[in-house]
Amino acid sequence: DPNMKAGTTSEGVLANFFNSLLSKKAGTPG
Amino acid sequence: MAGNENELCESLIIWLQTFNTKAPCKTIEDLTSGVPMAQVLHQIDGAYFHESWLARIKEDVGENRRIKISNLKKILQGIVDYYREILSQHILEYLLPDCSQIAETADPTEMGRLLQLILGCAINCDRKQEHIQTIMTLEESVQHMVMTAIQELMSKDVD
Repeated sequence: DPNMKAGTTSEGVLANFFNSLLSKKAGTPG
Repeated sequence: MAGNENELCESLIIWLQTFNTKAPCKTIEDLTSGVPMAQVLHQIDGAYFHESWLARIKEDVGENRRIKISNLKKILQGIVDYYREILSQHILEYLLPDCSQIAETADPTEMGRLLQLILGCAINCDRKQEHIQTIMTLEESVQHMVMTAIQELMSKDVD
């Protein structure tokens, strides 16, 4: 996931991680 | 490793507190009754963990280990069924927490496993957006531990 690699700061990593989760369809496993 | 597991458990308890449950949810001991977790599951998906499911969780637990274990087992079974029926995921047997150990020793490793599974319900349910946004308001160190817990869950998905 390119979004996961984009954030280099701790804050950026967290934001990218949770934003990528948000972008997954509701009810989609994992 | 034990330090990490304690930290993970503490962070997940902080996350659990965002649900403002009626039952106290400050310490690991508060959670050994299972009551706050059941109330959180009811908030996560009130249609699945409905009022009558919640009513099966005994509230006046005190120090009664037998009732604690019974509550925790009902909660764990509810979670396993939720993963299977709603999320179409199968939880591997070895990932299931030991309810007796949670009730008897408030073991942070086992408690952490249980809370991790509840976290999985929250971030995969229909209202996941709301839950993820709440996680994003937590302190950075807590967010890191929550992220680790989610990544660990994802790495163990089997289907």
